[in-house]
Amino acid sequence: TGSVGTSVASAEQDELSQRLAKLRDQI
Amino acid sequence: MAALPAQLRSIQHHLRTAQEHERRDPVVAYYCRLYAMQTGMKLDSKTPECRKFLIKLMDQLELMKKDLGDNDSISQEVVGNAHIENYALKMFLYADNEDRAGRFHKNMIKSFYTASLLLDVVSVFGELSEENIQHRKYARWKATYIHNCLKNGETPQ
Repeated sequence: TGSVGTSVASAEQDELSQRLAKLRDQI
Repeated sequence: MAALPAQLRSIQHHLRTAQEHERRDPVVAYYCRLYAMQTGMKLDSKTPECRKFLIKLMDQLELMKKDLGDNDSISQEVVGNAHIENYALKMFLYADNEDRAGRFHKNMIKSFYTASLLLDVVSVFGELSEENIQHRKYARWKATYIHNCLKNGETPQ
């Protein structure tokens, strides 16, 4: 469904944000 | 790298600058890609084509950080900030000297333009100073102006 698709998209987005923060030693 | 999705077109010049500096100055290449990554995530990180592109870009950045980890400009952002700012200023001063000497050519146009792109990149370290904002505006305007003059066979003033 659309909501499953949205959840997958935001999880991947969070993953990118976390990887970016890690790259910049912010976590 | 995969083809750049249309939504991320505004980072294409920063990515090209990264590519051009891959061997010449990997620190410049790394921070150009970091800027492209941050900006790209703000532009569109939801559509599948952009996500795919940004994930590949992130893979590349992580690999670069691993390879360049010993470099202080990578491990300490404050050192990286100075490196990028100095490099941008060096480009700007070269182009400005050529301009003031009345020597107008492709290389100086590119130096003005690259200086303006690198001043965009400096924004990954925090808000740009007023001086940097003015330099960026001037460099971008000069690059466009001189490019147009040469294209039209006119002498820049």
